[in-house]
Amino acid sequence: FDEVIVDIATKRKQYPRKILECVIKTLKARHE
Amino acid sequence: MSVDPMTYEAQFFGFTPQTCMLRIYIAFQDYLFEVMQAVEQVILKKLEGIPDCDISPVQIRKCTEKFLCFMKGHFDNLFGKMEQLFLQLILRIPPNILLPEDKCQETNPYSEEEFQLLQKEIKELQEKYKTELYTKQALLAELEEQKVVEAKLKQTLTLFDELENVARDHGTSDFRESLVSFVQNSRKLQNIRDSVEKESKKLKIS
Amino acid sequence: GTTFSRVKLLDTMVDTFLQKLVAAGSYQRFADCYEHLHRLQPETTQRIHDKFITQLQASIREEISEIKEEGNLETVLNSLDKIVEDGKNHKGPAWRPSGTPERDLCSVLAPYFLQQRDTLRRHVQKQEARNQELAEAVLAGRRQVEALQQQVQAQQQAWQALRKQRRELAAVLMEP
Repeated sequence: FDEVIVDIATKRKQYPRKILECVIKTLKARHE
Repeated sequence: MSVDPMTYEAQFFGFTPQTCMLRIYIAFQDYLFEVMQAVEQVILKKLEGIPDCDISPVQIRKCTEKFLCFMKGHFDNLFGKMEQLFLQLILRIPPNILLPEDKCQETNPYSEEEFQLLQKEIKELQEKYKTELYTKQALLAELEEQKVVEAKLKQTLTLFDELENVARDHGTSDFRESLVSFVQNSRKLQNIRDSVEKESKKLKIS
Repeated sequence: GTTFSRVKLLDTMVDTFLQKLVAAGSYQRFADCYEHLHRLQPETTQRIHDKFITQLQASIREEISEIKEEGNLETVLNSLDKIVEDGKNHKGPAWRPSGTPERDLCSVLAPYFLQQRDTLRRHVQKQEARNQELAEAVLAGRRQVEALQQQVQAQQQAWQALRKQRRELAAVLMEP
């Protein structure tokens, strides 16, 4: 249970930024 | 009692506060046991050094267990209180506090519906932009076409102008009019010729 | 609402915990448990008890330092103090993850999509204005072509009339 919590929390912390990086790259590529 | 998984705290600390407290509890408890064990070892050594000592190791073990049991009780009670304070005051994100990585949730909250609308609008704008680009190409293509047509037409007009100029170069101001007057004059000439011929016939006859 | 240093509070709590634990494990209590030894050698018992207390405190303090070291706890707690300080004027409960990542992501991505939308809007407006100019130029060009066509037509007709008259002339001249 504890590991699951830490895993989820870590993803919540890191994934938005990672997803954002991909989205920004996609938007830039689409823009170009 | 529902367990508060404290996921938001775990997001900040990288561990769950409960695990942290468990880690501290186990460490403290281990030390308590270790020190008690060391105390017992020291006492047994001391007793070995006392001649005719009637205290047996079993008795000492009983004393150790009694003292440890007492200490453990207090230890758990005190640790429980400390843990509560830790979880309330130290390893806790106050409810009114947002972590930096979540700032955007407050600066520009966006619901799923709004987000879908936004994406729909972007799609429409992209289509519109494409249409405008096609329009631009069509307009530019027509402008190119117009240039060609205009050049052709001007070329034709130039041709006509050159014709005029040719005529003018040969003494006639306006070529067309001169041709018209030429036709009229030649028609007069024909009439004169006809009348001359008629007269000469009359003369022959008489 | 009062701001405090979490690191200091942690140290205070551990100190308090130790004080109370030591108080619970008083010499009196120790002597009661080890009464035979206490009766036989009270000084030794006292020394052993003192050693017990000192060792226990040292071990626990060392453990806390290790944990602070391991989890970089001081820096983390100080940064939490800062975050709390910065957000202390925020009344009411702050946002928390909804448990549906897609939903939570919307606010993260929205600024960038809004930026894209504004850029697209600008491009569309610029292109529309540009196309407006082009359309006017095309209309003017059409008018120009039409005028030229009329000119050519007029010239053509005049020359055709001329050609007709020339034919007449030829006919007249050719007459016997």
